[in-house]
Amino acid sequence: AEDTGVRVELAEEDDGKKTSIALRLWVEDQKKLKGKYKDSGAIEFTFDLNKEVPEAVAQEMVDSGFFLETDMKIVGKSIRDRVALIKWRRERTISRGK
Amino acid sequence: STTTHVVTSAGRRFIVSPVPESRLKEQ
Repeated sequence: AEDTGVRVELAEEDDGKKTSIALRLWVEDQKKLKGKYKDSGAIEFTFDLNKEVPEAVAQEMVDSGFFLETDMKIVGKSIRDRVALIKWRRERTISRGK
Repeated sequence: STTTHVVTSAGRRFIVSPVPESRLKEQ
């Protein structure tokens, strides 16, 4: 995935079954953000792989004051990339099992 | 503890904690 300066990782091991997973997000390179970023630390949250939209979580982070509106897209994309990777890994595991 | 909890108006909970230094890129 593209280096957005925002890192998103699993906050727990993926058992491949749960649809709601814990993710942790933090800014690795604040120079890649457009707005001035107040270093708040790593933000942990749960994300439903089937129901939720990464951009909506990014919007909530903006509303909570973690990021500026101008960086919402980059945060949303970072979450989206990680979620896509998790889904891809799961599909690969399932197809291997067949 | 330096961990804080933020609950958004949509009911989502964010748990904020310091990033381990080993996980930060050199600036």
